[in-house]
Amino acid sequence: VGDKKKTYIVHMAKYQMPESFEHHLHWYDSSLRSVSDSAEMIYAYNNVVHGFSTRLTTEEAQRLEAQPGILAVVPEMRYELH
Amino acid sequence: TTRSPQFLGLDKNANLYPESNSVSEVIIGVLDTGVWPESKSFDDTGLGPVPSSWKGECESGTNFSASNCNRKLIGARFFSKGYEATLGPIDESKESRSPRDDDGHGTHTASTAAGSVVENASLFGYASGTARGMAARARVAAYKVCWAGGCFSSDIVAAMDKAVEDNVNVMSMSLGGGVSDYYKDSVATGAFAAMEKGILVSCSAGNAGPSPFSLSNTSPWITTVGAGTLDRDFPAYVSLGDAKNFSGVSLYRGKSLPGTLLPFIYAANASNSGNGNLCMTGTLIPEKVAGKVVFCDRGVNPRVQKGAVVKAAGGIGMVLANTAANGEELVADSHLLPATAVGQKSGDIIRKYLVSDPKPTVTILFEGTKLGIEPSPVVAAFSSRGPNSITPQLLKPDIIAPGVNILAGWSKSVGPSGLAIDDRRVDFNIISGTSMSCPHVSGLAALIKGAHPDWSPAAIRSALMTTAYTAYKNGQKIQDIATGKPSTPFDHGAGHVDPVSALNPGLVYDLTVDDYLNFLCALNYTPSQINSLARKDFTCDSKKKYSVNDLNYPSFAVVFDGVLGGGGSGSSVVKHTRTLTNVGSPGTYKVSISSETKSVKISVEPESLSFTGANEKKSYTVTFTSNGSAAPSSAEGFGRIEWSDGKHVVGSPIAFSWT
Repeated sequence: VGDKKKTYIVHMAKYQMPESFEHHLHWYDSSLRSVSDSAEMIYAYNNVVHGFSTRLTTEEAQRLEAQPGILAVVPEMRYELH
Repeated sequence: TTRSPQFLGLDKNANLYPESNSVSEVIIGVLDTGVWPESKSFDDTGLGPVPSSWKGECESGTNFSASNCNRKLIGARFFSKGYEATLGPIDESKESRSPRDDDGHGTHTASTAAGSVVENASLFGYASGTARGMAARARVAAYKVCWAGGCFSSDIVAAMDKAVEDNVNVMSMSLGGGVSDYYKDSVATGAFAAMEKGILVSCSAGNAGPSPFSLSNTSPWITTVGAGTLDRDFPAYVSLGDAKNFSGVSLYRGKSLPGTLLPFIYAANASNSGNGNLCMTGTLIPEKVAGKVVFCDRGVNPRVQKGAVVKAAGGIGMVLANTAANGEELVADSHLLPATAVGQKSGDIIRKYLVSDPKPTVTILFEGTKLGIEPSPVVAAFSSRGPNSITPQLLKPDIIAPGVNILAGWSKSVGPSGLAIDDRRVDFNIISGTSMSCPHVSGLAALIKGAHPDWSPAAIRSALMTTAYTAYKNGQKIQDIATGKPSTPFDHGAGHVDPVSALNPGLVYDLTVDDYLNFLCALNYTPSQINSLARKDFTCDSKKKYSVNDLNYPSFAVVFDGVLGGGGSGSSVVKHTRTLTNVGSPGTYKVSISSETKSVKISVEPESLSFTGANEKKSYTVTFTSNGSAAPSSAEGFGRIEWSDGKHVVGSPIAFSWT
């Protein structure tokens, strides 16, 4: 179960982006690469969230959440029409 | 929609709203199942150029191209990457990988909010009239985020992200998820950023009523909308062989039942299944059902599917009875066979007749559309109820609006029942839910935005809330159909929306981004949690005393700690501070207080507020004192605070709860 990938929304502290990165997307990608070689960004968000969505294992999500500059790694929720 | 413009007074007061110019500059983004662009509700006749503020696009895909947009439907996008990442590629033979609506829900909500005027609209002749959205000249942008397999938060956030970038003015979201803290809830997170940009986000409260604590979308920067009825009904009477008659409702149109009494059977007696009474797929025995009208109990599977199950088994009609879960609330459906829905009380009597009479018989008489039903509105049983389980000190829902038996535009991909076997195609459909009430408020908010372009989302919501009504013209309080008793602020929030009064509220309770950040500090959110929502480095001031009770909200939810029954030792005095902003003419407002709860003393300081100029702000403090020795047996109570200058009434509901 732990190896099964799930979608997460990763919230980044954009204001903490290291100066070594020229663009925030490079920083997002680098953060993601630090926990997974295979994970891909589903979306990069610019306005309502600073961050991205991706599919990770539980362990990868936990490791990502411990990285500097990561505010939250929130599991995807399913919504329903009312 | 038909009828709701009249029910809300928009027809008689059309000249009050600046329909022609400023409202056509307002853009409503609808996040839903997409849009059916060929619907007459999206005809752009008479509309001027697309607002210059618009940055959006009309995306192409399956059966959808940029040419499907026009001066009414100015944008359409779809967001499926999150859905496909979880469930695999979309089966394009079953749903369109494009903004096209294969479900109907998105077309219904978008046309309710801002559909153009369409004459001679109806569903099979039911609810006939001139259909229009609440803001008939506002522009629509459709963001498809819901698919056959559900609505995924990664897609919803992506759509909100784009809608902000596209410059929508109102976001209408008739969807919700489970209960979670605001920083974990994607809709709340996205709505926070939208609010920062001056976008009003209107969301449905949910259909989990009448259970308490059943609300979705409870954050204070969202306008949360519950559902009430219109003064319209679709009666279809049940006439039994013992000469008793019962009221029901139906949207069935087709071959009528013979005029004679017909054999009648209880589904539970025509099934070998333990839940045969529910008319679930494959549970009815055709030999027992053939040629008969079948009595089914509501619950578990969709109402229209029960009719389809009866029809497939050879039944010729259906009487669908509510159980205790739904009480007397009647929701009309466009069944595939002659069928009607009856309330719990009628259902109980009919069920007794079925088991006591050796040869029960029945017929159903369809009466079409009836207007002027009273009382109306009543709070729908399904409409989700407070208290707010995330922040009990914040009263939700904010308001109720029409959400029962609403006619609006529909997709030609699907029949009105939504069933795969339904090959009927309609321009308009009649459905119910807080999904339907939400876009009513979205459209009304657009009207107010058009009239007052400089008002913040909080000011617009305040105008809608403080002018809402809680009583009928005869003075009786708005009923809750779930109980048949007067509804409470936990059911209706500030009351039923009154858009004509909302245009000129006199005073508003405004809120800034900082107010909401202070609210988050009062909730003791961690810096990471706050910064996830705020997207900036914000730190709560450790020297400052934050209180949820000081959020400048247009309603009051007062929580007394530990004094229920008079035995507690906790705080029995709660203070709330509010600031009113003058958006009308100079005047002196005086406060009046009413309370159904004798055990709480309410005092307001000062009792009079004088405003000499526009946008002038004045604050007041309300002290609620719970008398422990006379504490109530119930854990809740209600009251109301009103400020009036003789011309305007600025009302706020109060809900007390004891923990």
